[in-house]
Amino acid sequence: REGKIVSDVDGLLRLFSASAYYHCHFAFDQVDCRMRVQGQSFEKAWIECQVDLIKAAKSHLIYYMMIKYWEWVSSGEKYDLNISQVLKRLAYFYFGFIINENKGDFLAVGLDLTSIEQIQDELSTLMVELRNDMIPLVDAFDLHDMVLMSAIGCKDGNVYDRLFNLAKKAPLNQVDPNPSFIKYIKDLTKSKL
Amino acid sequence: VNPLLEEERCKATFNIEKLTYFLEGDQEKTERRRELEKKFYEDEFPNDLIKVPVDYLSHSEIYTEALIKAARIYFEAFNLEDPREVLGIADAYHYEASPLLLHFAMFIPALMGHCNDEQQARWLPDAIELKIIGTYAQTELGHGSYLKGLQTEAIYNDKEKTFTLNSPTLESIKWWPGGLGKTANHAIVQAQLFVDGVHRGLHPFMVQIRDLETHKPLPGIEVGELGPKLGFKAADNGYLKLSSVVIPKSNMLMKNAYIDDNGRYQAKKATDKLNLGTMLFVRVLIIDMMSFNISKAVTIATRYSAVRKQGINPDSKNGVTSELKIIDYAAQRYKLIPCIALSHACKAVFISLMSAFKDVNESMSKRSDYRSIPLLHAMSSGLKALTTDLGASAVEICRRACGGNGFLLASGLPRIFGNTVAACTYEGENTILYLQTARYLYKTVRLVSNHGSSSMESNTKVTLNLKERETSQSIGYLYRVTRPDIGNLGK
Repeated sequence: REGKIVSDVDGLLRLFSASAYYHCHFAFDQVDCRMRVQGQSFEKAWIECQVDLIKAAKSHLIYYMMIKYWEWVSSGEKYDLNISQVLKRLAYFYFGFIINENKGDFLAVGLDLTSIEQIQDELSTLMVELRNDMIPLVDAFDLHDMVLMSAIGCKDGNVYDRLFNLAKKAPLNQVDPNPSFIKYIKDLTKSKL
Repeated sequence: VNPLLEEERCKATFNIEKLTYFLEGDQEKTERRRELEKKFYEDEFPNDLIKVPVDYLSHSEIYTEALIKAARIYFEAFNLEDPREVLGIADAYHYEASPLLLHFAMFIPALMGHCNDEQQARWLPDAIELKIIGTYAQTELGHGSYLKGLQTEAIYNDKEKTFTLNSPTLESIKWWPGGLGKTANHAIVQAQLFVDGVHRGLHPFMVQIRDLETHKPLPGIEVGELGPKLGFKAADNGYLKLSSVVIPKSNMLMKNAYIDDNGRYQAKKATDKLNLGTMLFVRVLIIDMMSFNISKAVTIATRYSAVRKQGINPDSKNGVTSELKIIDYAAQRYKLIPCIALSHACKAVFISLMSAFKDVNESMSKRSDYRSIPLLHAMSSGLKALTTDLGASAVEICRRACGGNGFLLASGLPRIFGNTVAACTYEGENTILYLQTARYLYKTVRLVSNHGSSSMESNTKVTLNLKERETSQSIGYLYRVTRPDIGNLGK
């Protein structure tokens, strides 16, 4: 296939809308069929079809989220070219990721296996392209160490020092040997049972 | 700074600082946030409270510490030009939530949403100055999302001009409100109203639950804390049992419904839609919180992945074997990159919904136009569910991406997970919320397909006309006669 799939955002959004359309109409038909053919009340049919209805809602919401995500990413074009480039790359990855993780939803609306394989290839390429920007991307969230409260995610990256220092502060480490061990276990270790 | 992280930071293909401004809206906002962080986290708030690492504190100690912080934060807030600025700082600073969270996030908004002007003048200033501390009590021990099933009663006595509130059964005890257990002295209680023996549905009432001097529970009030939870350990979620508690007529929140001077019940027509507006606002805020929580988890996991090494580097040179950073494994990147993107996607959805919410609010207040509320309600409900589901999964992926050290509370990840996964349940359990979205979609498809049976007519209230719906970006595609064409992606 000519051209990359994940960067053809218009095409991908059509694919997401096709999937949402399919699941919404499928759920509708399920409810409708139970009412018309099986004579169930609307309330009964609704309860019986909840799994399909939830699937329909999720498909619709993911489509909506992708539209809004892309609008936001596109707004970066006027702001800064380099930033726009990395945000777009990240968005392409996410579009492809959603399709790869939910293949069935898209195969159901006609996506072919060749396209899925191509998407997987493109994801591998994007993972390489995004590699060097991963730390800068999370640094840009600009989260204060007091907000993260994490020994392993601190800004200075001194993970092992912090973990070891925290371990030393553990209340169990303040008294050694531990009085409970002496009281309950020590005699047991000497017994000949 | 660990040289491994410094090395990573040098690889950036873009200006990190500029991306921060973009994510936050503009440079001014970033600078102001940093100024406040410095004031609250570094200068004014030395961490002298913590005698032992926070993860070793008991439930009571966590609550006590959160109260000390809350008092200091809100005291400082009054020295700021715009006290609202402190709310974001406070949210982040209370890593196990604040006992005052519901006071600011629900009690005050509910006063604004449900009180008439006179009542707002009576309670709002005191609430803002913390002279009264409140919470919002709706859910009961045996009833949650199904509001019609709530059993707490408010019986009007026209002779005395009072309401008598009761929890008639064990399952009707109010259960879950944050701050209710030990902190609040007032609660907005949702109860089934009975006037002259006629049931008038669910209405909000202001109930004082503790003495303002002694802070002891008032007669007829049994109140306490629920017990330890997966997250939000300092939120003192509580229970409340009401036994013949009498409140004056003026304590019914009367913006949308009231009892007139002749003892007759009066209600505005759009009450249900106005109530939706309050819920909608909170759900939109949750989406922003998801973006924030995911950003925290993925920052921790990505930085750790750049420091942690594991396995032999296949590119080792000169016969010297070196270890590979785990960020260099494709499997690790496949876990982390989508989480970064998801945080951005949630932020984008929040911006869009908040803008729609403002438009709808304006339509309601200026033109009494409520037509857009059902669509926005359906979308905000579903998107709260979707983003919290995806958010909880993303945080768990980040936790696992950090191996055994992600299992340590010191990693911060279990705490973020606890606080994130809680959002799948509060403010509407996610399954219920997806079904609310589904109901709107069902009505839309039904309208297009024209498959309706007469029994469905009463269930379908089309609030936007067909043209408006077709042009609405979120549902327009459903108006196609055939499924959208996927072009060359299919056979």
